[in-house]
Amino acid sequence: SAHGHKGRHYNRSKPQRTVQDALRAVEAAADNPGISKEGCKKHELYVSFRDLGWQDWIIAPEGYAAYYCEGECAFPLNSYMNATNHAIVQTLVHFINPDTVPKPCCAPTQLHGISVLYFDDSSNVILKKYRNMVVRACGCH
Amino acid sequence: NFSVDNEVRSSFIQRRLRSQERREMQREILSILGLPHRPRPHVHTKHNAAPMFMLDLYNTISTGPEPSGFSYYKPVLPSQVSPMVTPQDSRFLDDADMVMSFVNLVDQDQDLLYLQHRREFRFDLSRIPEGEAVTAAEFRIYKDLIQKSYDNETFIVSVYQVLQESPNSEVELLLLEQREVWAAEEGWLAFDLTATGNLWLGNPEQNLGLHLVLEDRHGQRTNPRVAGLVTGSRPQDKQPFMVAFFRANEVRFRSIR
Repeated sequence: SAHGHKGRHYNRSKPQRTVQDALRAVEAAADNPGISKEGCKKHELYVSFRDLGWQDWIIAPEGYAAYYCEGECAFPLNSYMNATNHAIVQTLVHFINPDTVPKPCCAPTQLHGISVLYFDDSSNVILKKYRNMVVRACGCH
Repeated sequence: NFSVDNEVRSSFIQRRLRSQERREMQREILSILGLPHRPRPHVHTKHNAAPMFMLDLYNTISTGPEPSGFSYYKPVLPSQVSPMVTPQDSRFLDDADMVMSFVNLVDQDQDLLYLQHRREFRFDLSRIPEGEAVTAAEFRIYKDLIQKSYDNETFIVSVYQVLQESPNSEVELLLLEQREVWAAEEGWLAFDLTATGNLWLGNPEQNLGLHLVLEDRHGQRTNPRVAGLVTGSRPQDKQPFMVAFFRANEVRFRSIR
């Protein structure tokens, strides 16, 4: 916080202890990689307009590779997970208070668009650009 | 980047969806596409002029580098005459969030209309979502080659916006564009409708359509077919249509379901 200097000086020793606790918990988690789930990464998902039975109104494309992000954002947040600095802080705070503060979220960090060509009810044709439809990269936020 | 991921068909592991899953997936994708329901077009031939032109535009966006390991699905255009996308259309496309083609609602194939020297065209712009502004619009009509004509024979094609019409009085018209065409010319003629399109979008009650008038070199009004103008629905790949390029004024959020 940019404000609240009083609060920062007040009870100064307590946060230091809790951060130390968090770091110990981080070390413990890092020492037990076997129990950790799969890390945050991009998974394949192809949306097929043909398989959805929409060929009578969607002219193009036949479908598109959408992808999605899934996996755990837990320490060690290595470069593969493309974690932000905020994600690292979020993980620390989660260790301090795991019941109320969630872990960082595995979510898209890069998104791209597609365009879809389709008929409307009046047989007019619409070409629409949809932004942020395709996951390019995932990361921990 | 609208080019790379379009038309990608990967060798993803496939699983057949159960009926319920399929319905849910359809609902989700419709929501992502911003559609309240699945469109049910009464005519869905892709060989009409407007869908072919739109497919040309789509392919203009979709031609990009192909990432390795992916096979591409490319819609194949029929081999008939295709409404060519001009460099100007490509520029309009770059600025647009949405492009829409409109079919002519006036039945030009009625025999009685062939007696008249003007043609009427109407397009329904009433279903455009709010917040979309027309950045460019064109009326497109095909001109066939006239075989039996003098080399230097020319015609004047005039496109008018209908301002007012009532059964008891003359139709009030506003000249939008006038163009001289050679009898030997062949191809698509595009008339600018940008201002008219914006007017019709904001004031649907003023959308009374267009009139096309053809005059020969002596100033005599004549049937547009004499100059090779295709005003009817045949051939289907040469039907006249309107195309409009839209840009969203505001960020639209999907409603929470």
